[in-house]
Amino acid sequence: YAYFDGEPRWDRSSPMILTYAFSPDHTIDYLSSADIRAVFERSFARWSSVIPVNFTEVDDYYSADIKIGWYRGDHGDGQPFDGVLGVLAHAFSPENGRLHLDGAEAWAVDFKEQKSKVAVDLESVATHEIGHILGLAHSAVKDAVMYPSLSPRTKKVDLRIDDVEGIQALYGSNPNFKYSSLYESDISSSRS
Amino acid sequence: RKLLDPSTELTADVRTNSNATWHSFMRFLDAEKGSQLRGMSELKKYFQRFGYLSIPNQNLTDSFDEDLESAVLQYQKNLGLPATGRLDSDTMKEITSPRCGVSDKKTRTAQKLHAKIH
Repeated sequence: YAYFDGEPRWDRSSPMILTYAFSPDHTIDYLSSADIRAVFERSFARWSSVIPVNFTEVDDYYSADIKIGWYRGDHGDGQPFDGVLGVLAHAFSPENGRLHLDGAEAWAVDFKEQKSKVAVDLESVATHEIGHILGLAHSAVKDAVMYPSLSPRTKKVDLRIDDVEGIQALYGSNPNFKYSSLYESDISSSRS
Repeated sequence: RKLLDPSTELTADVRTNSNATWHSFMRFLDAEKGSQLRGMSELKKYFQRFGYLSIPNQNLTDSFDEDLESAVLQYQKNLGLPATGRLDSDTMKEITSPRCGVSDKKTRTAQKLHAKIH
């Protein structure tokens, strides 16, 4: 795992609660709002299960800590999107909170419904970008959620030991977290 | 008879994983320091974008120079690929894959502490 320069992290009183909201203007219309919300709820919950940080969705986009939206091309943050595939999404380090997804991608919540060959799993990308929002940079571990690339029609949502060790070094461990909840292969490779 | 390009097999493999822009980089497969290939400056822009090259745009040439070799090596190291310094098939497959737009630059890999019992 790796961090951004200076190892920035959210600095709030414990128990830490971060709010998130979806842009009312920059969204996609072919996935239902309920599906999108469910995907992000699960993605945030994965990180929440390993660190003492809770995430709550709020309606007020402008006051939320984490602002989520879909954008196309140049959208004013100096990091233009490039159409189908290429760059899928980006997010900013703490405590910026912006999480942007490329509106040109064929986002999928279920590959049985989204038949496109270039469909991209929303939950995998959301989980990865939340890692950036929290302060993790890209990992060299191919199986880690924080590895930078993701093939179309591929799902990679489970945090691996590299992700967990990285984020827990920043925020500490969730008292209810158990290593046994991770992949057995991860645990054995870590032991070795 | 049309001759097959040496990159054909790999090209087919990554076709569904790459977009048009990055897919065109497949023509640089197996290039190494000293190679001179038209359009190499576009690949340099890719490395520039993701934090591996800091050469100004106007100075980007089509030659596989020392700076590019060092960028390729750093890229391979950062992404857990074999460090060959060449645009080998593993490296090209990764370069043409869709990815997160966050730069790989300005990251610090955590060093694990090693304790000794005295």
